[in-house]
Amino acid sequence: APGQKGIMSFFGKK
Amino acid sequence: MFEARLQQGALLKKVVEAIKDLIEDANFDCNNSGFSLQAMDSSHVSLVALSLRADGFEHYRCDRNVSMGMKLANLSKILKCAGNDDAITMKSEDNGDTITFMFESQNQERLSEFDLKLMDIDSEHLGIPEAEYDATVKLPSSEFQRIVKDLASIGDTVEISVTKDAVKFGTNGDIGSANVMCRQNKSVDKPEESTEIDITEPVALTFALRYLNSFAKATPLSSHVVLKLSKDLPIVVEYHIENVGRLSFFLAPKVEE
Repeated sequence: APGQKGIMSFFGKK
Repeated sequence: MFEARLQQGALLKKVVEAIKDLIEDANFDCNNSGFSLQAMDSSHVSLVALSLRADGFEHYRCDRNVSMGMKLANLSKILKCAGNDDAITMKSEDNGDTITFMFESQNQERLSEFDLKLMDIDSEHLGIPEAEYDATVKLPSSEFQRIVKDLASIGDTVEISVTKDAVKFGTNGDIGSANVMCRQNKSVDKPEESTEIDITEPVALTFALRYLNSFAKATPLSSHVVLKLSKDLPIVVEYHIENVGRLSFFLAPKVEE
């Protein structure tokens, strides 16, 4: 969707 | 082995109903401190984190850490067979390939057992940083559910803006626009209707309503929902499960193209 960020751009992999 | 008994089995039913449309399958992680789950939705826009503390169960035993992969739709099918007043006990042997759900009616006259096959699921755990949020809003969960449902009939996204005295939800769509404002109200005689706002900085962020509507399926778990917002960060939508734990949803914001 336009402008929708992914959650992984905020929370990194452990 | 793992064994955990929840007198209020309905809690587990409500948790699974709240997340089964958002996530297809997930690993349930059990260790000494409790029963938890972390999973992203299939488009990797939102994250679900469930945490049920060991001391929230009437009986809890977990000899070694286990991760049990389940398809939520299948888990839901099984839990729908539990009565709302049933106690639910979950049991699994170490290295077992099934989990047993035992349902006990209140008068203990009916006892049923269902085994669910476990699956191997690749899952990545994300690190959720401890953050101080610019604004925290605690409002009745039914109110939040109504707002996101109503606004979704007008638009696809909602701008949530929080000031010292009020939280505003606004949307725009082809047919028009809509705004709902909830004022801070620390109602003493009806605590279940209170709206409380705690801010260090006014904040306004935009989110996809589709996801917020999905999160609102957790409404039966708690009288209130807590929204936590910070500039340019995912919103946290948190349902506290009294004396047992919490179900939290994280949703990445929409940004201007």
